Amino acid sequence: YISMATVSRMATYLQCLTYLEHQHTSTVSSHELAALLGVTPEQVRQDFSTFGLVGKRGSGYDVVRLKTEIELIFGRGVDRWKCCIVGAGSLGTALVSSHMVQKWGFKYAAAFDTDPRKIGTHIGRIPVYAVEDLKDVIRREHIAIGVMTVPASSARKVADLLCEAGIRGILNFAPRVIKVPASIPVLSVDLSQEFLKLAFYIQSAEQR
Amino acid sequence: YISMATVSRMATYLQCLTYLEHQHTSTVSSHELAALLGVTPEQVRQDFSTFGLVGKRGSGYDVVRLKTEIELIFGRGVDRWKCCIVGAGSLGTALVSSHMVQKWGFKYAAAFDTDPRKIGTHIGRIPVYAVEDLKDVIRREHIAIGVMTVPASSARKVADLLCEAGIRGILNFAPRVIKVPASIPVLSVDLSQEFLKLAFYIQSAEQR
Ligand SMILES: NC(=O)c1ccc[n+]([C@@H]2O[C@H](COP(=O)([O-])OP(=O)(O)OC[C@H]3O[C@@H](n4cnc5c(N)ncnc54)[C@H](O)[C@@H]3O)[C@@H](O)[C@H]2O)c1
Ligand SMILES: NC(=O)c1ccc[n+]([C@@H]2O[C@H](COP(=O)([O-])OP(=O)(O)OC[C@H]3O[C@@H](n4cnc5c(N)ncnc54)[C@H](O)[C@@H]3O)[C@@H](O)[C@H]2O)c1
Repeated sequence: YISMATVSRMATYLQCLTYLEHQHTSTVSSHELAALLGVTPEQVRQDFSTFGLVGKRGSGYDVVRLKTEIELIFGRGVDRWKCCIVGAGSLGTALVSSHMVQKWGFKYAAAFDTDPRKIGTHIGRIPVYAVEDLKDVIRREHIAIGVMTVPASSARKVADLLCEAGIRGILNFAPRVIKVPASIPVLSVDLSQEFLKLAFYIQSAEQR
Repeated sequence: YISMATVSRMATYLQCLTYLEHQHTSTVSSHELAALLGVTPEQVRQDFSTFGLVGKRGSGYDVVRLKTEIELIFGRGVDRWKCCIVGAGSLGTALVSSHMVQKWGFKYAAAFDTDPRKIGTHIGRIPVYAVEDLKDVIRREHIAIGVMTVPASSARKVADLLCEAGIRGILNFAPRVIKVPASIPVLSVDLSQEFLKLAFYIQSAEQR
């Protein structure tokens, strides 16, 4: 069993390694990674040994090799993870138009909405379908991840639809707890936590 | 020095305690909090002792008292943290219209944009000003936090404007590293990390 905190750290290591690769850095030590993340070097070594990743004693980890190994842990390179957005409103549109997910091999294939003015339109090159077509499109396109950007009042119904359609995982932005079969992972995102963290950093910076 | 990972956990404990209070739970043990977060009970006790929070031996922590103590760590109740959005596009609109930040005492006071079609309009009750007015409005309204939802190409310029206006912290959504004086905390958010984490959970669920 691997904890959510460990998975979060591995995703952040991957981001740091991508940045280091971009800067043409060839090796990195557990001390340097620890400083980038704000954890201890022991924590870095413990995380990597959980996944069987080892560096060379004394010279640290090879950046490109370590990045590729961590990417495989996240299923990168296996097949492109196709995603769909349910709720083509402000947040849904911003997520689809930002190309940030492409860098890890995720790709949007469809959007769904109930608003007749949006059905039949596109967000960039992504078609907006009616919610009635959700099951057919998810099956036809082999969509793995459903991103929910609908109002809280529709969240449970939409989650049920996604599960019936055979979705493999759900990213939920609606402020509502959803209940789905245990075999389908759900990750809920609450951006207000980022504001809390920033408030903490402001207070510590101003107390110094 | 308190690490980013510890601050993230404290924000998540606060969310869990808010949920428990809502369910009328009166006490909680470090084991129960550990299970909710996916960390060890030792980690919970270590985090709380970092901030001088102690429970009663044997009967755990009082939910309401612990929640209030952690809220104070995040500056809750001090004064409402006023925020502004720079870039009143899809993401900016979604952030302002979602009421999730109000629950921690944050409040949007203004939005700014360069698009003449948006200047003079409102997002809900929040006025959209021209970027030229940024310094005056931030000073007049005592705005503490600047949220950047502008294209990457404008991120550095906007960060400079916010710093000159006397902003106390920046939440950056644009995919660009920004350089600001060390005294002003910057927190960058990259939602693609949530997709990576979900992909990991899908793989582990499907391997069982
Ligand atoms: N987690 C966070 O931090 C965060 C941040 C911002 C917004 N949100 C939440 O994200 C959601 C979307 O926010 P928004 O600003 O984009 O809202 P929005 O009103 O702009 O968009 C919602 C869209 O969902 C569509 N819709 C409604 N019911 C539907 C259904 N049953 N099936 C398919 N589509 C449906 C609407 O037609 C609309 O296009 C809200 O729940 C909001 O609270 C969360
Ligand atoms: N971090 C993430 O996970 C994530 C997710 C989605 C979008 N984004 C990023 O957020 C940003 C906004 O995305 P969006 O979909 O809302 O884009 P958008 O084009 O809908 O909105 C951008 C807004 O910024 C305004 N603008 C441009 N230059 C400006 C300046 N100098 N000062 C003030 N306003 C200015 C535009 O007029 C527009 O209204 C982009 O950089 C995008 O890559 C990040």
